[in-house]
Amino acid sequence: DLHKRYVLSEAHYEDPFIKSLQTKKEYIASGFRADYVYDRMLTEAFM
Amino acid sequence: YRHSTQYRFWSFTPERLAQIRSDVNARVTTKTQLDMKVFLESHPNLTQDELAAIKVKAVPVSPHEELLLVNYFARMILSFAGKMNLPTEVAATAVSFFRKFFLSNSVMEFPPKEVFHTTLFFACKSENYFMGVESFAKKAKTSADAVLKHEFKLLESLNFTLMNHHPYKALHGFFLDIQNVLSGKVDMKYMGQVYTNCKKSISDALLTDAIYFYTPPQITLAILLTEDEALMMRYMQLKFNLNVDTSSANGQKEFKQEDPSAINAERLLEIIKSCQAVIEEKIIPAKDDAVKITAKIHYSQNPISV
Amino acid sequence: EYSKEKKVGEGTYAVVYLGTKRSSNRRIAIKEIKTSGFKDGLDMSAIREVKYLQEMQHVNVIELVDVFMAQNNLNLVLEFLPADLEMVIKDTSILFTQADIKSWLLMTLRGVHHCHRNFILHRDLKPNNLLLSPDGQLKIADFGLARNMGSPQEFLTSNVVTRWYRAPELLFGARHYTGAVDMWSVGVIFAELMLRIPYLPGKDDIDQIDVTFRALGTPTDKDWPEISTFSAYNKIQIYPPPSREELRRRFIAATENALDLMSGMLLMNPHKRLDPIQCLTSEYFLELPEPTVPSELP
Repeated sequence: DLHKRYVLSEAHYEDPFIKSLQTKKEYIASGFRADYVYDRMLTEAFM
Repeated sequence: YRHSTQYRFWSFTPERLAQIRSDVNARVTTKTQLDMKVFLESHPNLTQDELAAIKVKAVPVSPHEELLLVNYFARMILSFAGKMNLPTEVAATAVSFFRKFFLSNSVMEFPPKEVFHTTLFFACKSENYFMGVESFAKKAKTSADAVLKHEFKLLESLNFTLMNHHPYKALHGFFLDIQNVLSGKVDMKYMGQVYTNCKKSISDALLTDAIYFYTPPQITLAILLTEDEALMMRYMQLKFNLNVDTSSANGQKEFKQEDPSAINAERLLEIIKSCQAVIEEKIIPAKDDAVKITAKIHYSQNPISV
Repeated sequence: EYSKEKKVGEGTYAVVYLGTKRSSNRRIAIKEIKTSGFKDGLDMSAIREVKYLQEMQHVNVIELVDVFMAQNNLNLVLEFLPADLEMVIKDTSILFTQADIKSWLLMTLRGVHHCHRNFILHRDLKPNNLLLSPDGQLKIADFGLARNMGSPQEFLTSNVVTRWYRAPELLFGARHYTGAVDMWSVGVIFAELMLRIPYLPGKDDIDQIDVTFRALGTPTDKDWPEISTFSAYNKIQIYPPPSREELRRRFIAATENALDLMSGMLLMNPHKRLDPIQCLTSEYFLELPEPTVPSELP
């Protein structure tokens, strides 16, 4: 799907839950990526 | 989504879904009537009263009664999963498995009570929330055998399709995209409350047939429309280039499509509104409905007990 | 509809037969899932195989042709794939070129990309799970360890991926990892295709950490923030990362772009490790030699 119906713009997202995970050491060390989470949720919304 | 098994095997028109349910009921009704015939032939000494009682009480349940009973137990799955502290998606998958099971099996063949725990346990496994059958049985106050008894039948009735796309992730996605599209115009605290309310409404929607008629995003937008029409409309206008043409004759808000190449927003709005209507058609059977129907099933499957 | 003609393999939870789909006379493999003896009902590996393969139709992912019950056993009907990449790598009588390597890597990355864009982690990529069809197509198989990419709050198990192909974050016990663990495995497979011997063959989980860091350097908090929070981190040996020269010596036939791509897949910090799209669009696939056409692969 070349034309996704959304623009992933992390700067606009005020997502307290995800943002809190991004600051946790074990999440950072594991390679946790907030943008992967956002991408998945947006894909489920626009599929 | 069109490649998903949820779309390919588990989306129906309302007519088709009604047909499926009545076919299942008809199959078992025929069998029950045949069994009844055999029973009456093998019990020639029944008195007139007994015969009359059997004729009245030992009758197969109707498709609607089946639907009531299935919905009653599906609702119980959600509350039971809550008590077991199972994640939302696991509970949603259990409801999905349970309701799909009774699209190819009748409550007269498989007592919903027996399938109840199997769908919950299988949903835990399918959603990577694995717990041993013994500890599950203990929490559920049943036996491991009872939990596993219909596992194969369940998997087969699911047509071996286990992946569920529930509207919860779509809700999270729209929660993000609304912030982007309406950036600076939404109060985040308020949005948090909207999100929580919508999540609860999604769980209720899983108990309706909307999940067979619409896609998860459509269900989510329908729930958002119910939750906060103004917010939803503003989002639709900006996102899908809907412009509100208030000059129309009958004063009714008409939506004109500006950029036809994008999603057909008018069409989308129609779908969302029809989805909203289906979600609002909640079937909430009372406990004594369930008790009566269960008794009827018992009599129809065991006329001697009448 | 299906015949089981010959038993070709037996694992912990399944027996594999060769057979034929009668209506089309198509050769197929039937994975018969053992069901007795599993106290928790149907085995998780079987559930995963069915759940994820049903959702994917892609030339570089093994096709699940059908599923059926018979004699209370669950049977997965899969496409027939007679060979795998491990066989090819080990069989030194088979000569293969840089173009062949590029072709196998391209097909592997396309398959992994399809899994990841469906938010599915494979979690057991290794040469003998990359099967080869008679027409040369490479297909990712064995989804018994696969799972959906985690929801944010979930804790995933770190005890996944066969040891030699296991990413450093998994070796340290990470619970919130991403598709980067699959990319690491592909990087190690790429190295093995060029060397024709396993690249990071640890003897056990502890040795695996040592072998990995001896070959690629021990990461520090500077290049991998918070790595020192892993409890196992304090007990490891510190090795310098290899110089570019050293890498060239190890992979003498590799081009600069090949080394860049491999190094990108083997970046220690999972945040920075290349994802499938970055790999597929890398210079390596734009430079000569072109990847061998699958039907001409050995």
